[in-house]
Amino acid sequence: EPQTCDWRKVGTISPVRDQRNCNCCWAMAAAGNIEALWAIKFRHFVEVSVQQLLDCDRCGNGCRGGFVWDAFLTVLNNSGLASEKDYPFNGSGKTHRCLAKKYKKVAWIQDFIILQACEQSMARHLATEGPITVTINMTLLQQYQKGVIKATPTTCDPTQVDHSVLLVGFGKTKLVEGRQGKAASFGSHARPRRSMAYWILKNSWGPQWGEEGYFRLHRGSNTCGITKFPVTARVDKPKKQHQVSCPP
Amino acid sequence: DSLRGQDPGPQPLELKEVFRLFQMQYNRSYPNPAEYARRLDIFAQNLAKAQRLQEEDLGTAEFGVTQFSDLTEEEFVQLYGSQVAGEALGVSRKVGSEEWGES
Repeated sequence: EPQTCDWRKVGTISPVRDQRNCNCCWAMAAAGNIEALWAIKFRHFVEVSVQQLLDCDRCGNGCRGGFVWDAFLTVLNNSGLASEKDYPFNGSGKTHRCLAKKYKKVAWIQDFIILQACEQSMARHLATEGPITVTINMTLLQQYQKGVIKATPTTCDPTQVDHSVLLVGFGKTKLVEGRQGKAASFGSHARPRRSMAYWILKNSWGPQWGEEGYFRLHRGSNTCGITKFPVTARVDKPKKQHQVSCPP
Repeated sequence: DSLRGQDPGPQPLELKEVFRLFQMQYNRSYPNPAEYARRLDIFAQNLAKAQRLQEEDLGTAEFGVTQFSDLTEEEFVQLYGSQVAGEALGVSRKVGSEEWGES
């Protein structure tokens, strides 16, 4: 597992989307996951249709919320996704108005997996396979501007997760002690004394929010419940694994 | 701007000025004076909350005015969360999840 990882640096992460007044972070996180995996595995850069995920979702909730795994089931049921260009996002969920059959599919998945609820194995998967969707408690994000959020279970309950985003990298930032004895970023021109590990997450509130549409959470303390539902699609065929045989 | 290192909260007239800048930046308008007053009050509460989050945060995060600063917390989660109306993602994975492994 490398010290740092940032899939944005090789152009495999599609532009930050803006869900506007539609509760579709789950569909945008799933779409971002599929787009990134196609770019990494096949060098095929495509933006897929979030609107198809909303319209064709089996739960029929449209813009009123949903789950990332249901988005992946929709992709499997539809045998793939149309492009964003053909089937554009319009911010409203006309449920049961699925137009999937009308358009050519530009991306599809083999299956999807829920990873172990462990930040180390998530980091390993992120670095060796690609981005992962996660679902976190969003309460601190309303007032967030920039920097690494390091919360406690009291300030951000890790069991109450309600917002799906895409994990696209991780890293470490050098720290110096700030005036109040709290952590501060390296910019204070004083001798660095500690570092803080963080996750890089892609949000769906437009590029003007946070750090150009992204935000960072402390890595190693399950901040805001980031380990609760790490889910990712798989786009390449499973590699042939050596056969094992059960002892008689 | 972020609240890290600023004076504790603006004065009323200043608050209105900060709110006016917020409205300009995020293109906000309100249908009547009562709604304006209500949103101004929510804005002030969110500024105070941002200050508290700043003090509580153990990392390098900076909290302050965002495009959601005139929403209550309930409105914010309802509009931008992924919870299906009436359902919560409180599904527990604890039962036997360790045996699941990769897929």
